Amino acid sequence: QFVPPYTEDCRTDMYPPNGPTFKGPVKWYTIDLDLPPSKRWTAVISDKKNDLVDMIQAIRDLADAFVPSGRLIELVDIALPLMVDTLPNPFREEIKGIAAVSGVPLGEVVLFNIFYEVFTV
Amino acid sequence: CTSVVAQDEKGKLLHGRNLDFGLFLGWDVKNKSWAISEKLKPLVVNLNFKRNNQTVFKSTNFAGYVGMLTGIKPHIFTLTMNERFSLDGGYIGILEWILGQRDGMWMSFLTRSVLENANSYDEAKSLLAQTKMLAPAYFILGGNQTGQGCIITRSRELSIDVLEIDVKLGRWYVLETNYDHWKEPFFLDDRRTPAMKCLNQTTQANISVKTLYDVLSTKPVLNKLTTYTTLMQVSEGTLESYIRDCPNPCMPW
Repeated sequence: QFVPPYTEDCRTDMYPPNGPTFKGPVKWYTIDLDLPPSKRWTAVISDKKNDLVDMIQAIRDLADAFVPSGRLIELVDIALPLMVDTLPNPFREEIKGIAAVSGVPLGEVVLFNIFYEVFTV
Repeated sequence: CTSVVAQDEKGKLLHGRNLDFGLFLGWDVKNKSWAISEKLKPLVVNLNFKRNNQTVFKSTNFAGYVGMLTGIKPHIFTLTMNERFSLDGGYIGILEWILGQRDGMWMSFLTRSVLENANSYDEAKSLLAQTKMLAPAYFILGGNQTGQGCIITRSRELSIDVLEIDVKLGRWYVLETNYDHWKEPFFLDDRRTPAMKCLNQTTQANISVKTLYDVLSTKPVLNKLTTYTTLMQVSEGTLESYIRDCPNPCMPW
């Protein structure tokens, strides 16, 4: 596994993060577990709504590339909301709250949250 | 992904990880990048989960994702998970779930439950090792006592193996990418060897947040799929995350 320039000698002095491999810091948010689950993510999703919609759109485009008829997304939007009520709480209510605040269809928020299992396909 | 739990010479435990995701989910030819990886980067957030205004745990997440991939229970344990590929995969777990067999846990809901409810390294370890899941995974867990660092290799039903830090054997760190540690990694995706080379070159005497970040910044440990790097120190209760880029030339994975 030594194929320069795709691999390199061990880097040093990269910290504190700087230079072209550092794209930026990460913002902090508080999640208040005393709030009802559906309300916990409001602040985060209000801030990140456009980025979330953007990312979901990229997954839609990908799905449409595989199934141009759009049936795959239709399936997600019809079937996965039926599945959300089988998920355990508090995740079920938190996912519904995220869909409500972001305006992203519930099925697509569910898909985002179970992507790990789906992706193993 | 690459996760490391390392113990320095004073017995302090450090936990670092690169979250690599988006393989084969659309390649942007113009920018030489993975489409989904680039869309995930703006969604990276650090979260402080509080109850009665007290921190319960902290995590790095993609906004909109309620499960956990990277987290710290300050002063108690640190946890990351890496993807494990197996024919007995998540799609079988999903089919069972749809057919009504729902005794397994979705991976990221398990990690969230452990961070929220477990109150010791040993309790976290047994939950992660014994809970039935819908998909296989690697759990990389660090504690707050010397020697408390392990990789739990999980199938859907069982804990296949637990590899622990054992300084007496010279194993002052445990490292996991996305392959069973007792097998050779896929030769076109060997991030384990370069990471081990750099950790061994660093030596236990010099391991720190700074040098751990150097290891996670070395190609191909850093690659086109790397969205963020997280560094955690359980004794200080700190978690710091940085969004990453891998300038060309860079391995696609």
